[in-house]
Amino acid sequence: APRGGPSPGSILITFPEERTRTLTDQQFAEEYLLRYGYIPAGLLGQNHTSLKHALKKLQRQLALTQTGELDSATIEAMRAPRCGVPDVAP
Amino acid sequence: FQTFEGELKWKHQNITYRIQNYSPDLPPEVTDDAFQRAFALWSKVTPLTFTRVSSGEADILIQFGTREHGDGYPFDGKDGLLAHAFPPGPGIQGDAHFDDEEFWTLGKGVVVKTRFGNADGAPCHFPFTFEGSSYSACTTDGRSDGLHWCSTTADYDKDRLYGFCPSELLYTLDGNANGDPCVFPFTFDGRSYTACTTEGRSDGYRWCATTASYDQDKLYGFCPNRDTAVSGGNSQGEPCVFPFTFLNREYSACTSEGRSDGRLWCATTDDFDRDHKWGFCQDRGYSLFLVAAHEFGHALGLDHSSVPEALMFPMYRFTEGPPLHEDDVKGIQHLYGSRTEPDPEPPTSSPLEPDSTTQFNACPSVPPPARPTGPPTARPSAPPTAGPTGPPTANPPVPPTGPLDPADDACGVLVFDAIAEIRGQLHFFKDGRYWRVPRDSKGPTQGPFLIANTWSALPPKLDSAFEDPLTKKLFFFSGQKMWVYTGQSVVGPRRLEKLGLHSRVQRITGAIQHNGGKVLLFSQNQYWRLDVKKQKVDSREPYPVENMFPGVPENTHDVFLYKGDTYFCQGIFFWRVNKENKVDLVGYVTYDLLHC
Repeated sequence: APRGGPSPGSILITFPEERTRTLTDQQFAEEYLLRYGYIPAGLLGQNHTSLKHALKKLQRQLALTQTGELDSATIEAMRAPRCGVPDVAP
Repeated sequence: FQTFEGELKWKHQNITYRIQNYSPDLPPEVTDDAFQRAFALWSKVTPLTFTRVSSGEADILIQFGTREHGDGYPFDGKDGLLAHAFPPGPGIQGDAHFDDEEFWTLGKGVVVKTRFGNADGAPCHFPFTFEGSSYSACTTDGRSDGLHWCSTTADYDKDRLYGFCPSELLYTLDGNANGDPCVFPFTFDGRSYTACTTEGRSDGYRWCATTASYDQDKLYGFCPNRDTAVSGGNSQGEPCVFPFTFLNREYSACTSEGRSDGRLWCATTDDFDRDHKWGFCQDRGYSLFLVAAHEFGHALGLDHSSVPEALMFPMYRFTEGPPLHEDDVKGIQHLYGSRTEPDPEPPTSSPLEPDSTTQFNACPSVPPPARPTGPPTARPSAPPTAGPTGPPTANPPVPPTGPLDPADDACGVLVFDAIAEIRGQLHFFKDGRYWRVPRDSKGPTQGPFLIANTWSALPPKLDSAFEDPLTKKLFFFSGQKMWVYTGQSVVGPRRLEKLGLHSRVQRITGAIQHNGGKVLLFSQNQYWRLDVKKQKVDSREPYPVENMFPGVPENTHDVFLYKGDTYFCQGIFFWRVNKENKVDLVGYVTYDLLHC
């Protein structure tokens, strides 16, 4: 939203893309991995190994270097516009 | 490539699809064309054919929606998730959904296709010069009726080619008013509205009534987005208002002032400081053609590919080249095999997308794409007689010098009131006017003529008409009344009840001459047999249309006989039933009967 209105705090605007922008990279990535089928809901946030494994799977699918880390290339790819069909079937 | 688990695929090759609604971002004909071309990508490399149906069941149902739209897989607002589709199967399987909070284009910015004017529906050319000034958006300058127009070439002053921009004053989308334009002010729930509104809806779509009172008439449509409509913010779909005030400064164009991310925005009222109404200005948008082609891949049984250049890769990538990658072709041919018949014929209409490299042959089983057409009433402005008749002019306006008045153009009529074969010529009636097409279909359409000049007793709005082949009497129907003309003498109006029809019959939607002096009178899904000589129906109880004419859609609004075949009209299409009582053609009224 345009910032710096006539008086600070007087502009109360919420807009759709803000929600995902305010998530941390980690939160955003977990939500993404869950939504597109890379990580089952039960395993979300449980251990580092499952997240690393899910990230590797995602990186393989998106033709990225398979680091298993949440690097900038991976975050950038996850923020790109895409189809909503899960990449990994449940 | 990947297929879905269990290798889901269609068991038949003649796939049907139905477009349930339209995005306000694009003119319907551009959307139709994008979907048709997207299907054609797949039909070109497989034995599959794709046929569009306008009602009833279809294998692939196409829908625009926002957020939670009924399937449990909500969209997420602008950007991010663009669309999704379900693998082949019954019910929701095979359906494709598009997030209508995206800005849908052909991938290269707003598509402003014109209507009326003298440029044959060509897109706006931005920027263009008018009276020495440069314009990057549609404008009302030079007009006194408030309608937005643009030049379709770079220099209006030189070429004088123009058209009218999408506006709720010209037409509406979907709804139940046949695309009629908005009527302002209109009353809804006791309140008066002077602009499109989202009141009364939870999905954010902007709508209007097409009569002065929604409360009374319940007629409505959705408002097409103006070329300056915003995305996101808190005013989705509303147009920028220029100039607007922000921090006491005046802005006449989109600005990134006040933002740290450089994105352009505008206010949707004239004072942001007061109203805080705003949205993002348009960007290049997402190509509906490319996204649809991807989603249709899912609807046919392809899962996501891991080849970044493939169409079935999950990420959006704009390309002007041929979208299908070898990986996509291998995938779809793995499911359905390759095309063994010759390629379909090229489309007969001019492509809507500028780059020829993205054009693909049209499927022969799909009717030709509709040409740009005008609103049914062709009276965009509020006063009933003030249509957009003249070219944009410098102030003060000069009289129009030749461009076609939209009300004169039969090709601009979406849905005719009535069509009938009279004296061997097909007659098309609309709002007090009519046009004639010679029986041999040679020569131009004649008209418009005023109904009142030829048949002075008739009202401007007719429902149906027919000519009795024996007596040459002409029968006209409007509402619950009918008139019979013998030469210049007229009998009527008479009430339909005089024919033996029940008083609940609201109107006669069609009439066809049948055997032995009988005429079949239609009222939506039922018909009666009329003895023309006695002018009485043989039974007060109607017969169901589907029993006698299987295969025609429900709720046709016009039925007529032409060259011995029966035509059932619904929207811009007709279904032709031949003498063997089989549907042998589905076509466009304007295209195939009027030869537009």
